[in-house]
Formats: sequence, structure tokens, C-alpha cells
Amino acid sequence: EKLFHTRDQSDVQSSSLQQAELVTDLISAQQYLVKYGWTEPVAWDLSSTRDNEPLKDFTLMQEGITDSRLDEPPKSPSLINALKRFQKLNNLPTTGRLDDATINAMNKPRCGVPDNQITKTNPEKQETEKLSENKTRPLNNSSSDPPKIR
Amino acid sequence: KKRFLDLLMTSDQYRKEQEVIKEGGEKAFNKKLLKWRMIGEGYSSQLSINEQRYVFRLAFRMWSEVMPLDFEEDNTSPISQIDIKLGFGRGRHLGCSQAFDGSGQEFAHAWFLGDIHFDDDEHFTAPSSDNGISLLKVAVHEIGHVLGLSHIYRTGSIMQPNYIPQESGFELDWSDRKAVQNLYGSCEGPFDTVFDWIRKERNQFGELVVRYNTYFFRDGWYWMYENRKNRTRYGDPISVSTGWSGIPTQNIDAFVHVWTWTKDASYFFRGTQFWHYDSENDRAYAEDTEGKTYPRLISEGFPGIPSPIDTAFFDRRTQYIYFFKGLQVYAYDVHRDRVVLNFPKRIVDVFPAVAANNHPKGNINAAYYSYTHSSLFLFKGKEFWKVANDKDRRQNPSLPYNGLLPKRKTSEQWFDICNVHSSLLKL
Repeated sequence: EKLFHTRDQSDVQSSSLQQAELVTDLISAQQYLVKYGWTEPVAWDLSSTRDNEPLKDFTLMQEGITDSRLDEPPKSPSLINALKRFQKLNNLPTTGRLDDATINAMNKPRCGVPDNQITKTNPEKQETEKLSENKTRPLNNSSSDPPKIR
Repeated sequence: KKRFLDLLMTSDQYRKEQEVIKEGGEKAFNKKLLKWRMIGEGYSSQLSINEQRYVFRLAFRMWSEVMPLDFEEDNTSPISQIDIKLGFGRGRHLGCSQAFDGSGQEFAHAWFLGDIHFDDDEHFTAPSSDNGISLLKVAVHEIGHVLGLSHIYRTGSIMQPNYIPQESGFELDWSDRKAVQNLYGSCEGPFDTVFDWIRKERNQFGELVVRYNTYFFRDGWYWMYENRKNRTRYGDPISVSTGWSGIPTQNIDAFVHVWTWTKDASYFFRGTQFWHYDSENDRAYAEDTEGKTYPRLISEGFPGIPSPIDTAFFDRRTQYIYFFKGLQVYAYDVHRDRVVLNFPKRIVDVFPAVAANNHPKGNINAAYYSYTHSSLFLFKGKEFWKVANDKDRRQNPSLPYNGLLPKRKTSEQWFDICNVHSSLLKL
């Protein structure tokens, strides 16, 4: 608890801003995975000027989810695979289960552009890259001053 | 609605004309100058317009510093001619098909070759603030999408999908630079002069130490190159007038550092004149310790040397200044103050080609002795030739003295020396 609040108590008043819905269960997790292209690539560029199309794979949303409780593992192979892909790229244990760590990763603030997209001219999906940490770069030895801040 | 649709179609058509498909299927802009504008009805409700503009200018400049594209704010052309529009909105916003979700989760989105939208329900802040969400970092990320980059799951990449609070002084790292250069190529182009600037300082023990930094000059601006990090200093280029007091503000022909046991003098050359530079005080002498006033005519300071010159360098082995002009090179003896006997000579004779038909011949842009590489380099256009040094000749005794090794692209040795649009030189 803070010792002092602002004089007009604006810091304790509930924000009038709409709060984004968090991922809390299998259904919202699947929505996340579908939205950002983890189940199948999203045609993001094609959607830039059109109205939102309803999610085509609503059956996919229901498939394999008999219970949205977290302790029930997903039964849909596609959902399990999508979860595993997501977990792998986020350096999480690839369990295929919606555990707390995976939920936390999904609830991190992020960019709205899907991670996996279909481009207009290239029907093959444009996959999010995971690059190796060690990129080859030339080595030089020199003597110079440390850089100043921009 | 009809007018809006007409604008959309024109805009889409314009956009199609601007894109090109690369070999690997990636798409990129096919022009060198991109125009951007802040959407009038989409200003942030939390930042002033000037703050927003400053952040976007800086964000565009950060990309421009590492790739051959320039960005210019354009508030006058028809909207259909604007390449990138930026705006803030909440929920359903700006005619966009993708609604924002309120505070948290999604911060922004962007379209390839298109527009950038920021969620106005988020607490974006300017770089001067330690709190909130860095608008600069998010903007740099979204511009990356506009340029054609996807999300990258790599620590340190600006294209990570998740927002990571900005550590102080974030910049585009090596891999991000190469990713965008894979789409747009590396920055190339001739330089006016290249040199290592040496100065003496006292360390914390009072000992005299010698330090140097490497500089590339082109037109009216320059870059400091950090050899250990294979890139230019963050925030460069800077205008010559800002960093080098008292010399011409553009188109420098040469920098020469005469350094012997008895002499230590730095000179800038341009046109028919030269300036003596006071490295200790970091400004050109109006009058030096010998009572000579500057600028002086090259013909007076270096009798027998023509002007203007193409470039020059000081050779510490021979203690001659080599002046290049056209197809010829002049050697000037700094102790005898005269042109060395039997000079001028043809450049191809003094610096013979190692590989047949692989020689700049003449009209050299810059001659640069690098302390980092312990080698002399001759630059012309987008390429350079390294002069074989003692180490090269020990490894390969067949190399001729001062032989020019086969040319290479400058951008493959010194990385990311990129122009920015003139409107971004000062933020």
C-alpha cells in the first residue's frame, strides 16, 4: 500500500479505460492461438481494409474442448501442436498443456500483428523466425573511445 | 463513403506500385524515399502532437541509419500518395478492420507497406519518461512490420512480438540490421574522405595516452565508426559543421595527419585551400603557433602540389604525403618541403595491381590508413582496394610493394554507414 495517494484520488479510482480480456482458459487460449496464427497462418495483409471476418474455424474452437477448465488437457491435436509451437518459441516446456507459464506468456503485452501470416503473393506461410543467438560477424581489434549515448 | 472507397482503391493501387517481390518471396518497398504522416484524427490523447512527431521522427531515423531507405514527413501531398500513416485509436478505430482490445494486451498493429495504429488505451510515453510504455520502441517495431519484417523470437530483437520495457538506449542490433538489409540491401556510396583522428590525452594516472577514432565524411555530414562494434556511432550522421569547427561544412577532399618525431600536424583540404586543425582544442586554427593564418593555398603550403586534389594521406614509413589527382600521385617530403624527385608518377605504377584489370586507375575518392587494420585503403565509388602491407607480403612474398589487392565492397568491411533524410539530420 502506498503511504500517500494523489490529492484528487485519481490514482485509486478505477480507470474508465476498457481493460483487455486476458487469457484464462482453454477457449481464450485457443482464441489467442487462432488470432495470432499459431493454429494456421493468418491472412493479415488481406484483412487490412475489410471488415472483420468471423472466425472460420469456430468448430475448431469447440473441437477437443469438452471442458474449458485448465486442468483438462486439450484433446484437439491441432490445438496441442499449436500450444507446443507457442511454448517452444517462448522457451517454455513444450507440454502441449495450458499451464500457468503458458498463460502468463499469452497475457504479456504484445504487438497485434499475427506471428504467422499468409502473404498475398506467397501462399506459403511466413513463419515467425527463431534465430540462433550466435550470428557470425567479423572480428576486429581496435582502440577507440567508448561510445557516447545517442 | 464513395470518396473514402475511391481513396482506398487509389491508395491500394499506389501501394501495389510501390512494392516489389524479392527473390525469396519477401516483399519490400521499391523506392528509396518513403513519405509518412500522422493521421489528423488519430492523435494520441496522452502525448502532445510535438512529442508524437518527435518520437516518430526518431523512430524513422533509427531505421534509416541502418538501411538505404529515407523517410520524410509529408503533410502536403494527397493522402493517397503517403506511404505510411500513423495514428492512435481505441477499440474500433480509424476505419480499421482490427479493433483494439482496451488497456493491456495489444499495444499496436501495422500493415506491410501500410499504416500503423497505436492503441490509445495504452499509456504511451515519450523517451524522456521512465514510466509507461515507450512509444519509441513500439513505433520502431511497427515500422519494422511496414518494411516487411515479421516477428522474430530472439532476445534483443526489436521484432519480438512481446513488448519488453525499454532499457536505456535501445538500438537496432546486428541481426535486426541484417534482417532489414536482406530486404533492402546495404548502404553504399562514395566517401569524400576517411581518416583516423588521433589525439593525446592523460589517463587517470596522468600518463600520456594516444587515442584514435575513425571518421567517414560524405557531403555535409560525417559518421564516427566504432571498429570494435562494426557499426557507426548511434545517432550518426552528424553535420560536419557541428563536429568540426572552422573547416568547410561539406565536400572535404582530404585529411592528412603528419606525424613524425618532430612534427605532429593535422590538415584538412578542400579545393585550392587547406586548414591546419588543432586537435587538442578540436577546432581549426585561424592562426597557428608559427603565425600562419588559415585557410592557406595548397600551392603555398605544399609547393609543387596541384589543386584541387582528389585525396591524400601521410605515409609514416617514408614520411611523405601522397597527394592523388587524376591518374597521378605526388609524393611530398615534409622535411624538405618539396615534391619528391621523379614525382608525379602514375598511380598504377606506385600502387600496382595484384590482380589483372583490378585497379581503380585514378580519381581516387579517399586514401585511408587504418590503425585498426594496420593497412592503407584506397576508396573509389562503392569499393575499396587494400594496399598490401608487410604482413601480407610476409605471407605472400610474391606481392609487389604497395600492391593493390583485389577490390571489395566498402559495405562489406565497414557496415551500416547510411545517409538519413536531410529533414532528420536535426530532430
